[in-house]
Amino acid sequence: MHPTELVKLTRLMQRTQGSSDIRIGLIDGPVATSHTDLTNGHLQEISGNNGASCTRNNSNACLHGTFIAGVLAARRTSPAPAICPDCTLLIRPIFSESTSGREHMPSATPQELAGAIFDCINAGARVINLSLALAQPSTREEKLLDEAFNRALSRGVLIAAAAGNQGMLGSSVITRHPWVIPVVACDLRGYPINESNLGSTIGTRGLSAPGDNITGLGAEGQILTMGGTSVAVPFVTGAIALLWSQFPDATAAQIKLALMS
Amino acid sequence: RGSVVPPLLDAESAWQILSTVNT
Repeated sequence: MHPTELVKLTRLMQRTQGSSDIRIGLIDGPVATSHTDLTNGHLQEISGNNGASCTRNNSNACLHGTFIAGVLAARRTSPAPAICPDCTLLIRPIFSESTSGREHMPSATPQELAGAIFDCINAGARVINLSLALAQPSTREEKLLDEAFNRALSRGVLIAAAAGNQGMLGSSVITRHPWVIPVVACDLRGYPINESNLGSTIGTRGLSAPGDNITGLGAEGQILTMGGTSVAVPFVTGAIALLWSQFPDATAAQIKLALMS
Repeated sequence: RGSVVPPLLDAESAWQILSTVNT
């Protein structure tokens, strides 16, 4: 089954490609913004310390950021799921391109993440995509991150976040915040993949979405296949963005409740 | 629900719910 059919996105995607008024915060790696399947998209850069466009197209950060951006905002004619190309994608890079190795899911410190969340909220994001894990957690920094999530709650900004790929039972400082929607990765039959973290909090407040053998954009024009909870998150983010495009007067609580019902 | 596995995203059901609320 096609991933967008599995989560019943197909009809919604036929109704709309999204509205540019709906801004999506993408806190990830930088994006290959000159990619031919992305240049038609509504990409807006919010630069942190790093630029929003890739400087090294073969870096992990660029590959990851470009793939997730493609799931959300590629042209509908591209091989990527391309859920909501007419929504505005706010690119807020958080991963450095200098990271070596092939990490499955890039990581950020809680302080860096909190700063990026505040930036996205201030730039008018309605929904934020967190396809990432946390590194070096500390109590003080976690408090700052909680404040960022609380700000998102008070401003009605929804947050979809990766459950994590350790194959463990339990939640993180990200997924245990009650406003955050944790996303588990499933295969194309709807069963959770082995690597996906699960748990009672995740099971109660979260959603499952396709995260196995997903075809998407590579940073250098090639086609990539990726999996994991990182890849599952933008299916939820994209669904939220399309729903809000169709129902612009709906509150964040209404959108969230409709998804959880 | 009491499960460690969350339900599958169902965008169409969410659309139906919102279309009855926001007419």
